[in-house]
Amino acid sequence: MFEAKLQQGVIFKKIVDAIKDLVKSVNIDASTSGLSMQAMDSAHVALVSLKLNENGFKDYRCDRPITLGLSIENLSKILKCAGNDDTITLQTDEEEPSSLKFFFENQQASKISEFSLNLMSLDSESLGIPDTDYSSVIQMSSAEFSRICKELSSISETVEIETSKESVKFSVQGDIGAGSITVKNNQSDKDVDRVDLQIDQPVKLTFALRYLNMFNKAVSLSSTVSLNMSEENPLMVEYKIDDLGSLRFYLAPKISD
Amino acid sequence: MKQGTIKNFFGNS
Repeated sequence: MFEAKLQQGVIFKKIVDAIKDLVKSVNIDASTSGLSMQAMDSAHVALVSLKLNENGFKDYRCDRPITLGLSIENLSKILKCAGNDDTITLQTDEEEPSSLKFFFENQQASKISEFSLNLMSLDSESLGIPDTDYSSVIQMSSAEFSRICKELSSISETVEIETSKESVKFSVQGDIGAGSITVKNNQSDKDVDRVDLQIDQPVKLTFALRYLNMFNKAVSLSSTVSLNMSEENPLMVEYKIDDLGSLRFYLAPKISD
Repeated sequence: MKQGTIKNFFGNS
């Protein structure tokens, strides 16, 4: 028996919205400790890693580990039928399920929707993501980071991110010209202005803005985002989801020819 | 510069 009930179903809707342009199909692994998912985009440039802890669910039961192979597009179609205030319950009784049941219930418990989504058997290629002590960690407003990426992507396809003890600089060079946006360490009380820099070693890496813009679809999951960088390492962009877990995106940097 | 891939950095587990 597997059953997971989310009090705020809208969070699940937002997660699926955030990853649906990046990955087409995923294996969600359910275990006693919660749900996890890892998937790469078709070009293998970016990787999505989702972890949802059992404690974050209103009800959670998973008697034995199961793998749920899902088409994100089809999952998204079903989740469109859930209201933003609904609870969402995922359920299956089978040991090797061929479908996953969904229950959506509104706050008054006056409307209950039930769907079943056919599952797929997917070859999963799980990569060992090393635990990394990142040499530059930037925590800032997710909306502000999203705005910077969007603005710069009209000038160039790539952005160079360079950290120093005091600031982080986003630089672009394009056909029309060049520019940069520098964000300084700022211990403001207001979330939108606050920028926390933890720089053990400065780094300078270049990334494709197209992917960063896709990651930023997760902006509604968290008011802050953390950018974790080390030389010769993929950028890790993390959105923490309250008590539930985290959605992480990894992006391989541009490398020398 | 060329685009790196995740596999350039993370190995198979």
